[in-house]
Amino acid sequence: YEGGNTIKEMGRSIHEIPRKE
Amino acid sequence: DSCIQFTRHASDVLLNLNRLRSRDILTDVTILVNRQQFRAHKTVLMACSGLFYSIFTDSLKCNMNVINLDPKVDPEGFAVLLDFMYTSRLTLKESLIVSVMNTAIYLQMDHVVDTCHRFIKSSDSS
Repeated sequence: YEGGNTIKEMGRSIHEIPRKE
Repeated sequence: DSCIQFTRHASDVLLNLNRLRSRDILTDVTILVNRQQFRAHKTVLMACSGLFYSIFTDSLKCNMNVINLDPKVDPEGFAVLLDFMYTSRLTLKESLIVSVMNTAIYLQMDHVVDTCHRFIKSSDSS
């Protein structure tokens, strides 16, 4: 990433696949 | 202009890949280690092990769905390394460290081999 500022996002980024159906 | 960097994305992706593995979703290879079977994703194996990278980039072997490892490989040592691939956590127990290290050498996982060496040296010195 060139230029600008980087904002750190601490939360989840993607859905969570369940352990078992 | 700015960039949003999700600090936990890598671990979220790895967690999801490990959930796919535990539910046998899109796993595409069975690794046989002394009659013990381990299901996994070729891409994750290739990303973590030089040996598996060589096997699955080989046009003659890339379609193999069952891979037999050398009979000298310890299934427990392999299990520790496979879990490491999918969790980034390397379980190092005194009773297993040598077999984990030897399996890491065989699988061409050099950084893990170095870590095992350091662990053995530090436990010897302590």
